[in-house]
Amino acid sequence: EMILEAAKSITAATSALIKAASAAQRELI
Amino acid sequence: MPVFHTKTIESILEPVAQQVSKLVILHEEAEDGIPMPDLEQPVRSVSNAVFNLVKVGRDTINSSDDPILRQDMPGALVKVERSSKLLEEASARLKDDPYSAPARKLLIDGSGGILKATSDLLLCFDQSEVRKIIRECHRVLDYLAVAEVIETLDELVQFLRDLSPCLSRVSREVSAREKELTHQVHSEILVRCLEQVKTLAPILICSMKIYIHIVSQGGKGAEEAAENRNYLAKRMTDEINEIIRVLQLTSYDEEQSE
Repeated sequence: EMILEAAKSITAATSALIKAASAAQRELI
Repeated sequence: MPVFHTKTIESILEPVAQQVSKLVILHEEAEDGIPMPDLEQPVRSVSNAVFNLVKVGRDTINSSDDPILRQDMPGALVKVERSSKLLEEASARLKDDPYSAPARKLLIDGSGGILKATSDLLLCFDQSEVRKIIRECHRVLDYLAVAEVIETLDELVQFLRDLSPCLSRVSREVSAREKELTHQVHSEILVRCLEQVKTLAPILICSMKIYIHIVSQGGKGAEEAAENRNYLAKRMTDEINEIIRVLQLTSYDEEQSE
């Protein structure tokens, strides 16, 4: 259970990072 | 897009898998690019989450009695850490040069690496949980193997005391597993086999009772009764073996075999 929660935190943080990185590119396109 | 073979793994990884794919496309379409924003804070959040996962992962390894998990999980943890370092490097380079193409490549590699390594880790954990269910199935098989040597009612009572809790656990755990699978065919096979086991169990017990009764009366038909009992035990054994086989399958296995 703790592994699943920890994995969820990683994917949430990675999603937030990708959103931040993609935002500027989206504006360009 | 990768295929995730349980609903839990799918719910954790699919949203980020879609975003990684989008990120790759966005950066291909925006080749000339515009300055990348400062990613220090979101990258730090990923690093913190990775740090926590590695800690939880090590605790899981240390407390597990599953040798395969103990062997496979450390590698997945190392891969998650490496991918996290790629993201840190990308962030540092982009701070110096927000137009850096190699840094953007590192960002994509790091994000993809996190996705793949987290997927490996979850699969490793999931397979360990599957092996726990399979151990219960093997206990049932062990009990079914002694059905042939039960000669008295007292032995039958003890046989039932041993088999029933084990069978209940298998039933509960396989039923929960079946609901978790994203592969419809695998799920349906588990349901079918489990139904067969539930139907056959009382019939087997009944056949064992009949055999014991005939033997105690010293009457004819003991051989046929034994054959009937053995046939039922064999059918239950086959169903449990099929459950074990399907529990071990992942969608990936099937794609390979196809």
